[in-house]
Amino acid sequence: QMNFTGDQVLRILAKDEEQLSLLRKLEGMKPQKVDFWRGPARPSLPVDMRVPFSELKNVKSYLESHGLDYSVMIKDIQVLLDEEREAMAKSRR
Amino acid sequence: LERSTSSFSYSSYHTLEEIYNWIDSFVTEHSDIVSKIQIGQSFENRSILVLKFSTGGSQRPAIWIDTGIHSREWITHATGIWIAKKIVTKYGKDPVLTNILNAMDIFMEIVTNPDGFAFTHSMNRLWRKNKSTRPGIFCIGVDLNRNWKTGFGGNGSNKNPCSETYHGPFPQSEPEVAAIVKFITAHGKIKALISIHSYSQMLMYPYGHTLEPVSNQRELYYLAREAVKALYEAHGVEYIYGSISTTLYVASGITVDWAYDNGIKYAFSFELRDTGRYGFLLPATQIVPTAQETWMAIRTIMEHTLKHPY
Repeated sequence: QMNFTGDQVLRILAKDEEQLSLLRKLEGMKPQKVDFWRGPARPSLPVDMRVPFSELKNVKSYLESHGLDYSVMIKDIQVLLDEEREAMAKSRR
Repeated sequence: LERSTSSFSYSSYHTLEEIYNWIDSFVTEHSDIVSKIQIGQSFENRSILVLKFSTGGSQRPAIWIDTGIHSREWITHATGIWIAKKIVTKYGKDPVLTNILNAMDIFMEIVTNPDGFAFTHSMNRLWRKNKSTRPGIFCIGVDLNRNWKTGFGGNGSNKNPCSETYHGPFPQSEPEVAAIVKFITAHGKIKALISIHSYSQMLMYPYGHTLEPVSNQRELYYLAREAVKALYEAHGVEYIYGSISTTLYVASGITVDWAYDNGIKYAFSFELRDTGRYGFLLPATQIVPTAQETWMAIRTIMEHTLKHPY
Protein backbone atom coordinates (compact mmCIF):
# COMPACT_ATOMS: atom_id res chain seq x y z
CA GLN A 1 0.00 0.00 0.00
CA MET A 2 1.17 3.53 -0.79
CA ASN A 3 1.63 5.49 2.41
CA PHE A 4 0.29 9.02 2.65
CA THR A 5 1.67 9.89 6.09
CA GLY A 6 1.94 13.63 6.47
CA ASP A 7 0.18 14.36 3.21
CA GLN A 8 -2.40 17.06 3.65
CA VAL A 9 -5.43 18.29 1.75
CA LEU A 10 -5.56 22.06 1.55
CA ARG A 11 -8.73 23.93 0.71
CA ILE A 12 -8.25 27.18 -1.18
CA LEU A 13 -10.90 29.79 -1.87
CA ALA A 14 -9.60 31.63 -4.92
CA LYS A 15 -10.81 35.20 -5.14
CA ASP A 16 -10.65 35.56 -8.93
CA GLU A 17 -9.61 33.98 -12.20
CA GLU A 18 -6.05 35.12 -11.72
CA GLN A 19 -5.75 33.16 -8.50
CA LEU A 20 -7.36 30.17 -10.19
CA SER A 21 -4.74 30.25 -12.93
CA LEU A 22 -2.01 30.41 -10.28
CA LEU A 23 -3.43 27.18 -8.88
CA ARG A 24 -3.63 25.58 -12.30
CA LYS A 25 0.08 26.33 -12.73
CA LEU A 26 0.78 24.11 -9.74
CA GLU A 27 -0.67 21.11 -11.54
CA GLY A 28 1.96 21.17 -14.24
CA MET A 29 4.95 21.59 -11.97
CA LYS A 30 7.56 18.86 -11.73
CA PRO A 31 8.00 16.90 -9.57
CA GLN A 32 4.26 16.56 -9.07
CA LYS A 33 3.35 18.94 -6.34
CA VAL A 34 -0.40 18.56 -6.03
CA ASP A 35 -3.21 16.15 -6.80
CA PHE A 36 -6.41 18.12 -7.25
CA TRP A 37 -9.37 16.57 -5.46
CA ARG A 38 -11.58 19.51 -6.51
CA GLY A 39 -9.96 21.16 -9.48
CA PRO A 40 -9.76 24.90 -10.06
CA ALA A 41 -13.21 25.65 -11.52
CA ARG A 42 -14.55 29.10 -10.63
CA PRO A 43 -13.99 31.61 -7.85
CA SER A 44 -17.22 30.68 -6.08
CA LEU A 45 -16.14 27.05 -5.70
CA PRO A 46 -13.41 25.81 -3.34
CA VAL A 47 -10.31 24.07 -4.68
CA ASP A 48 -9.11 21.06 -2.72
CA MET A 49 -5.68 19.63 -3.37
CA ARG A 50 -3.66 16.87 -1.79
CA VAL A 51 -0.08 17.94 -1.19
CA PRO A 52 2.57 15.29 -0.52
CA PHE A 53 4.39 15.87 2.77
CA SER A 54 7.64 16.50 0.92
CA GLU A 55 6.08 19.38 -1.03
CA LEU A 56 4.06 20.96 1.77
CA LYS A 57 6.54 23.69 2.64
CA ASN A 58 7.03 24.73 -0.98
CA VAL A 59 3.35 24.70 -1.81
CA LYS A 60 2.33 26.63 1.30
CA SER A 61 4.93 29.30 0.63
CA TYR A 62 3.74 29.47 -3.01
CA LEU A 63 0.17 30.01 -1.80
CA GLU A 64 1.18 32.57 0.82
CA SER A 65 3.47 34.46 -1.54
CA HIS A 66 0.59 34.86 -3.98
CA GLY A 67 -1.94 35.85 -1.34
CA LEU A 68 -3.95 32.68 -1.72
CA ASP A 69 -5.92 31.97 1.46
CA TYR A 70 -6.02 28.31 2.37
CA SER A 71 -7.12 26.06 5.22
CA VAL A 72 -6.05 22.52 6.08
CA MET A 73 -9.03 20.28 5.29
CA ILE A 74 -7.23 17.05 6.13
CA LYS A 75 -4.22 17.28 8.44
CA ASP A 76 -2.86 13.82 7.73
CA ILE A 77 -4.39 11.64 5.06
CA GLN A 78 -2.87 8.46 6.43
CA VAL A 79 -4.79 8.85 9.69
CA LEU A 80 -8.09 8.83 7.79
CA LEU A 81 -6.93 5.93 5.63
CA ASP A 82 -6.03 3.88 8.69
CA GLU A 83 -9.44 4.66 10.21
CA GLU A 84 -11.14 3.62 6.97
CA ARG A 85 -9.23 0.35 6.84
CA GLU A 86 -9.97 -0.37 10.48
CA ALA A 87 -13.70 0.31 9.91
CA MET A 88 -13.71 -2.16 7.02
CA ALA A 89 -11.94 -4.80 9.08
CA LYS A 90 -14.32 -4.25 11.99
CA SER A 91 -17.35 -4.57 9.71
CA ARG A 92 -15.94 -7.75 8.25
CA ARG A 93 -15.39 -9.20 11.74
CA LEU B 1 -16.93 -14.64 2.15
CA GLU B 2 -20.59 -13.70 2.66
CA ARG B 3 -22.91 -16.63 1.91
CA SER B 4 -25.94 -14.41 1.50
CA THR B 5 -26.72 -10.72 1.27
CA SER B 6 -28.39 -10.80 4.70
CA SER B 7 -25.01 -10.53 6.41
CA PHE B 8 -23.68 -7.95 3.92
CA SER B 9 -23.19 -4.54 5.51
CA TYR B 10 -24.65 -1.73 3.40
CA SER B 11 -23.06 0.83 5.69
CA SER B 12 -19.49 -0.27 5.06
CA TYR B 13 -17.04 -0.03 2.23
CA HIS B 14 -16.19 -3.28 0.46
CA THR B 15 -13.49 -4.75 -1.74
CA LEU B 16 -14.10 -5.62 -5.37
CA GLU B 17 -14.25 -9.32 -4.48
CA GLU B 18 -16.84 -8.68 -1.78
CA ILE B 19 -18.94 -6.58 -4.16
CA TYR B 20 -18.78 -9.18 -6.94
CA ASN B 21 -19.77 -11.90 -4.45
CA TRP B 22 -22.60 -9.70 -3.22
CA ILE B 23 -23.78 -9.27 -6.81
CA ASP B 24 -23.95 -13.06 -7.27
CA SER B 25 -25.88 -13.57 -4.01
CA PHE B 26 -28.11 -10.56 -4.75
CA VAL B 27 -29.04 -11.85 -8.18
CA THR B 28 -29.68 -15.35 -6.82
CA GLU B 29 -31.90 -14.07 -4.02
CA HIS B 30 -33.88 -11.69 -6.26
CA SER B 31 -33.84 -13.61 -9.53
CA ASP B 32 -37.49 -12.63 -10.12
CA ILE B 33 -36.48 -9.03 -10.78
CA VAL B 34 -32.67 -8.86 -11.07
CA SER B 35 -30.23 -10.48 -13.45
CA LYS B 36 -26.53 -10.00 -14.08
CA ILE B 37 -25.04 -9.18 -17.47
CA GLN B 38 -21.37 -9.17 -18.26
CA ILE B 39 -20.85 -6.38 -20.80
CA GLY B 40 -17.10 -6.79 -21.26
CA GLN B 41 -13.65 -7.21 -19.75
CA SER B 42 -11.53 -4.48 -18.22
CA PHE B 43 -7.97 -3.78 -19.36
CA GLU B 44 -6.68 -6.26 -16.76
CA ASN B 45 -9.37 -8.76 -17.81
CA ARG B 46 -11.77 -8.31 -14.90
CA SER B 47 -15.43 -8.87 -15.64
CA ILE B 48 -17.47 -5.71 -16.20
CA LEU B 49 -20.87 -6.47 -14.63
CA VAL B 50 -24.24 -4.78 -15.00
CA LEU B 51 -27.34 -5.47 -12.92
CA LYS B 52 -30.60 -5.52 -14.88
CA PHE B 53 -33.78 -4.77 -12.99
CA SER B 54 -36.76 -5.90 -15.04
CA THR B 55 -40.31 -7.04 -14.42
CA GLY B 56 -40.59 -8.58 -17.85
CA GLY B 57 -41.53 -7.43 -21.32
CA SER B 58 -39.00 -7.10 -24.09
CA GLN B 59 -37.07 -4.15 -25.48
CA ARG B 60 -38.51 -1.88 -22.83
CA PRO B 61 -37.20 1.68 -22.57
CA ALA B 62 -34.61 1.76 -19.87
CA ILE B 63 -32.56 3.80 -17.45
CA TRP B 64 -28.80 3.47 -17.10
CA ILE B 65 -26.98 4.22 -13.82
CA ASP B 66 -23.22 3.90 -13.37
CA THR B 67 -21.09 4.39 -10.26
CA GLY B 68 -17.37 4.16 -9.67
CA ILE B 69 -15.99 5.35 -12.99
CA HIS B 70 -13.34 7.14 -10.88
CA SER B 71 -12.06 4.46 -8.58
CA ARG B 72 -11.21 6.52 -5.49
CA GLU B 73 -14.78 7.80 -5.24
CA TRP B 74 -15.82 4.94 -2.96
CA ILE B 75 -19.05 6.58 -1.78
CA THR B 76 -20.44 6.11 -5.31
CA HIS B 77 -20.06 2.29 -5.38
CA ALA B 78 -21.50 2.08 -1.86
CA THR B 79 -24.42 4.28 -2.91
CA GLY B 80 -25.00 2.09 -5.98
CA ILE B 81 -25.16 -1.06 -3.86
CA TRP B 82 -27.57 0.56 -1.40
CA ILE B 83 -29.82 1.76 -4.25
CA ALA B 84 -29.85 -1.73 -5.79
CA LYS B 85 -31.08 -3.10 -2.49
CA LYS B 86 -33.63 -0.26 -2.24
CA ILE B 87 -35.05 -1.09 -5.67
CA VAL B 88 -35.74 -4.76 -4.83
CA THR B 89 -37.06 -3.80 -1.39
CA LYS B 90 -39.41 -1.06 -2.58
CA TYR B 91 -40.73 -2.59 -5.77
CA GLY B 92 -44.42 -3.32 -5.08
CA LYS B 93 -44.42 -0.93 -2.15
CA ASP B 94 -43.33 2.45 -3.54
CA PRO B 95 -45.89 3.36 -6.22
CA VAL B 96 -43.46 5.60 -8.10
CA LEU B 97 -40.79 2.91 -8.36
CA THR B 98 -43.40 0.25 -9.09
CA ASN B 99 -44.81 2.26 -11.99
CA ILE B 100 -41.29 2.81 -13.32
CA LEU B 101 -40.38 -0.88 -13.21
CA ASN B 102 -43.70 -1.95 -14.67
CA ALA B 103 -42.86 0.03 -17.78
CA MET B 104 -39.07 0.38 -17.89
CA ASP B 105 -35.91 -1.56 -17.11
CA ILE B 106 -33.09 -0.23 -14.97
CA PHE B 107 -29.44 -1.08 -15.67
CA MET B 108 -26.85 -0.46 -12.96
CA GLU B 109 -23.11 -0.75 -13.40
CA ILE B 110 -21.74 -0.53 -9.86
CA VAL B 111 -17.99 -0.96 -10.48
CA THR B 112 -17.44 0.85 -13.76
CA ASN B 113 -13.67 0.86 -13.29
CA PRO B 114 -12.87 -2.52 -11.69
CA ASP B 115 -9.10 -2.38 -12.22
CA GLY B 116 -8.79 1.05 -10.68
CA PHE B 117 -11.06 0.04 -7.81
CA ALA B 118 -9.03 -3.09 -7.05
CA PHE B 119 -5.90 -0.91 -7.11
CA THR B 120 -7.38 1.48 -4.53
CA HIS B 121 -7.62 -1.49 -2.19
CA SER B 122 -4.28 -3.09 -3.00
CA MET B 123 -1.85 -0.25 -3.59
CA ASN B 124 -3.14 3.30 -3.86
CA ARG B 125 -6.38 4.42 -2.20
CA LEU B 126 -6.30 7.65 -4.15
CA TRP B 127 -6.12 6.14 -7.63
CA ARG B 128 -8.61 7.70 -10.08
CA LYS B 129 -8.03 6.40 -13.59
CA ASN B 130 -8.18 2.93 -15.07
CA LYS B 131 -5.00 0.83 -15.25
CA SER B 132 -4.27 0.71 -18.97
CA THR B 133 -0.69 0.83 -20.16
CA ARG B 134 0.81 1.51 -23.58
CA PRO B 135 4.26 0.60 -24.90
CA GLY B 136 6.76 3.38 -24.39
CA ILE B 137 4.49 5.35 -22.09
CA PHE B 138 5.70 5.47 -18.52
CA CYS B 139 2.55 6.61 -16.75
CA ILE B 140 -0.45 4.36 -16.24
CA GLY B 141 -4.14 4.92 -16.72
CA VAL B 142 -6.71 6.92 -18.63
CA ASP B 143 -9.42 9.08 -17.07
CA LEU B 144 -12.51 7.11 -18.11
CA ASN B 145 -14.57 10.28 -17.92
CA ARG B 146 -12.44 11.96 -20.65
CA ASN B 147 -12.37 9.04 -23.08
CA TRP B 148 -15.83 9.38 -24.64
CA LYS B 149 -16.19 10.45 -28.25
CA THR B 150 -18.15 13.69 -27.93
CA GLY B 151 -15.68 16.54 -27.51
CA PHE B 152 -12.78 14.09 -27.17
CA GLY B 153 -9.46 15.80 -26.55
CA GLY B 154 -11.02 19.20 -25.98
CA ASN B 155 -10.53 21.67 -23.14
CA GLY B 156 -10.68 20.26 -19.65
CA SER B 157 -8.93 17.07 -20.66
CA ASN B 158 -5.24 16.38 -20.96
CA LYS B 159 -3.05 14.67 -23.58
CA ASN B 160 -0.35 14.04 -20.99
CA PRO B 161 -0.53 10.34 -19.97
CA CYS B 162 0.74 11.30 -16.50
CA SER B 163 -2.16 13.66 -15.89
CA GLU B 164 -5.18 12.70 -13.79
CA THR B 165 -7.40 13.82 -16.67
CA TYR B 166 -5.52 12.03 -19.46
CA HIS B 167 -8.03 11.37 -22.25
CA GLY B 168 -6.31 8.37 -23.76
CA PRO B 169 -4.91 7.78 -27.24
CA PHE B 170 -8.26 7.90 -29.07
CA PRO B 171 -12.00 8.03 -28.27
CA GLN B 172 -13.32 4.92 -26.54
CA SER B 173 -9.84 3.44 -26.50
CA GLU B 174 -10.51 2.07 -23.03
CA PRO B 175 -12.34 -1.25 -22.77
CA GLU B 176 -14.37 0.00 -19.82
CA VAL B 177 -15.81 2.85 -21.91
CA ALA B 178 -16.10 0.82 -25.11
CA ALA B 179 -18.14 -1.83 -23.28
CA ILE B 180 -20.73 0.71 -22.15
CA VAL B 181 -20.90 2.37 -25.57
CA LYS B 182 -21.46 -1.01 -27.23
CA PHE B 183 -24.10 -2.03 -24.71
CA ILE B 184 -26.07 1.21 -24.75
CA THR B 185 -25.86 1.53 -28.54
CA ALA B 186 -27.01 -2.07 -29.02
CA HIS B 187 -29.87 -1.62 -26.56
CA GLY B 188 -31.01 1.49 -28.38
CA LYS B 189 -33.78 2.45 -25.93
CA ILE B 190 -31.90 3.94 -22.98
CA LYS B 191 -33.94 7.04 -22.10
CA ALA B 192 -31.97 8.31 -19.12
CA LEU B 193 -28.33 7.99 -18.14
CA ILE B 194 -27.10 8.87 -14.65
CA SER B 195 -23.33 8.81 -14.02
CA ILE B 196 -22.36 9.12 -10.37
CA HIS B 197 -19.17 10.76 -9.08
CA SER B 198 -17.99 12.39 -5.88
CA TYR B 199 -17.48 14.82 -4.33
CA SER B 200 -18.91 18.40 -4.14
CA GLN B 201 -22.74 18.12 -4.09
CA MET B 202 -23.64 18.92 -7.64
CA LEU B 203 -26.22 17.67 -10.12
CA MET B 204 -25.26 18.50 -13.68
CA TYR B 205 -26.36 17.88 -17.26
CA PRO B 206 -24.65 18.36 -20.66
CA TYR B 207 -22.70 19.98 -22.03
CA GLY B 208 -19.29 19.80 -20.45
CA HIS B 209 -17.18 20.21 -23.56
CA THR B 210 -18.74 23.49 -24.61
CA LEU B 211 -20.55 26.43 -23.07
CA GLU B 212 -23.22 26.01 -25.74
CA PRO B 213 -26.51 24.96 -24.08
CA VAL B 214 -28.20 21.75 -25.12
CA SER B 215 -31.54 22.06 -26.87
CA ASN B 216 -33.39 20.62 -23.84
CA GLN B 217 -31.65 23.01 -21.46
CA ARG B 218 -34.82 24.35 -19.85
CA GLU B 219 -36.34 20.95 -19.15
CA LEU B 220 -33.11 19.56 -17.75
CA TYR B 221 -32.64 22.66 -15.60
CA TYR B 222 -36.09 22.35 -14.02
CA LEU B 223 -35.77 18.61 -13.61
CA ALA B 224 -32.40 19.08 -11.89
CA ARG B 225 -34.03 21.65 -9.62
CA GLU B 226 -36.76 19.18 -8.68
CA ALA B 227 -34.25 16.44 -8.09
CA VAL B 228 -32.01 18.45 -5.78
CA LYS B 229 -35.08 19.64 -3.89
CA ALA B 230 -36.05 16.03 -3.24
CA LEU B 231 -32.46 15.27 -2.25
CA TYR B 232 -32.38 18.22 0.16
CA GLU B 233 -35.56 17.08 1.88
CA ALA B 234 -33.85 13.85 2.93
CA HIS B 235 -31.01 15.26 5.06
CA GLY B 236 -30.78 18.98 4.32
CA VAL B 237 -27.72 18.73 2.07
CA GLU B 238 -27.70 21.51 -0.48
CA TYR B 239 -26.69 20.84 -4.05
CA ILE B 240 -25.97 23.24 -6.87
CA TYR B 241 -27.13 22.31 -10.35
CA GLY B 242 -26.79 23.31 -13.96
CA SER B 243 -24.82 22.32 -17.03
CA ILE B 244 -21.36 20.96 -16.37
CA SER B 245 -19.51 23.70 -18.24
CA THR B 246 -21.36 26.54 -16.49
CA THR B 247 -21.66 24.98 -13.03
CA LEU B 248 -18.25 23.40 -12.67
CA TYR B 249 -15.79 23.76 -15.54
CA VAL B 250 -15.33 22.81 -19.16
CA ALA B 251 -14.55 19.10 -19.38
CA SER B 252 -14.38 17.21 -22.66
CA GLY B 253 -14.90 13.59 -23.60
CA ILE B 254 -17.30 12.93 -20.74
CA THR B 255 -20.02 10.33 -20.36
CA VAL B 256 -23.09 12.54 -20.30
CA ASP B 257 -22.08 14.57 -23.38
CA TRP B 258 -21.75 11.33 -25.34
CA ALA B 259 -25.08 10.10 -23.96
CA TYR B 260 -26.91 13.28 -24.91
CA ASP B 261 -25.41 13.30 -28.40
CA ASN B 262 -26.51 9.69 -28.79
CA GLY B 263 -30.15 10.43 -28.14
CA ILE B 264 -30.36 10.06 -24.37
CA LYS B 265 -32.13 13.26 -23.35
CA TYR B 266 -32.10 12.77 -19.59
CA ALA B 267 -28.36 12.61 -19.03
CA PHE B 268 -27.15 13.62 -15.58
CA SER B 269 -23.97 13.52 -13.59
CA PHE B 270 -23.97 13.60 -9.79
CA GLU B 271 -21.20 14.72 -7.49
CA LEU B 272 -22.12 13.19 -4.13
CA ARG B 273 -20.86 14.11 -0.66
CA ASP B 274 -18.36 15.10 0.94
CA THR B 275 -19.40 18.56 2.12
CA GLY B 276 -15.86 19.67 2.92
CA ARG B 277 -14.11 17.66 5.63
CA TYR B 278 -13.14 14.30 4.20
CA GLY B 279 -13.05 14.61 0.43
CA PHE B 280 -12.82 11.13 -1.09
CA LEU B 281 -12.30 9.59 2.35
CA LEU B 282 -15.92 9.99 3.43
CA PRO B 283 -16.49 7.96 6.61
CA ALA B 284 -18.62 4.86 6.17
CA THR B 285 -21.11 6.30 8.67
CA GLN B 286 -22.20 8.65 5.88
CA ILE B 287 -22.90 5.92 3.30
CA VAL B 288 -26.56 5.36 4.20
CA PRO B 289 -27.62 9.03 4.49
CA THR B 290 -25.77 9.82 1.26
CA ALA B 291 -27.46 6.92 -0.49
CA GLN B 292 -30.87 7.86 0.91
CA GLU B 293 -30.70 11.43 -0.40
CA THR B 294 -29.21 10.36 -3.72
CA TRP B 295 -32.04 7.85 -4.19
CA MET B 296 -34.63 10.60 -3.80
CA ALA B 297 -32.96 12.59 -6.60
CA ILE B 298 -32.57 9.57 -8.88
CA ARG B 299 -36.19 8.55 -8.22
CA THR B 300 -37.28 12.05 -9.28
CA ILE B 301 -35.34 11.83 -12.53
CA MET B 302 -36.64 8.30 -13.26
CA GLU B 303 -40.24 9.34 -12.61
CA HIS B 304 -39.89 12.30 -14.96
CA THR B 305 -38.37 10.01 -17.59
CA LEU B 306 -41.34 7.64 -17.26
CA LYS B 307 -43.87 10.46 -17.54
CA HIS B 308 -42.18 12.11 -20.51
CA PRO B 309 -41.57 9.33 -23.05
CA TYR B 310 -39.81 10.34 -26.26
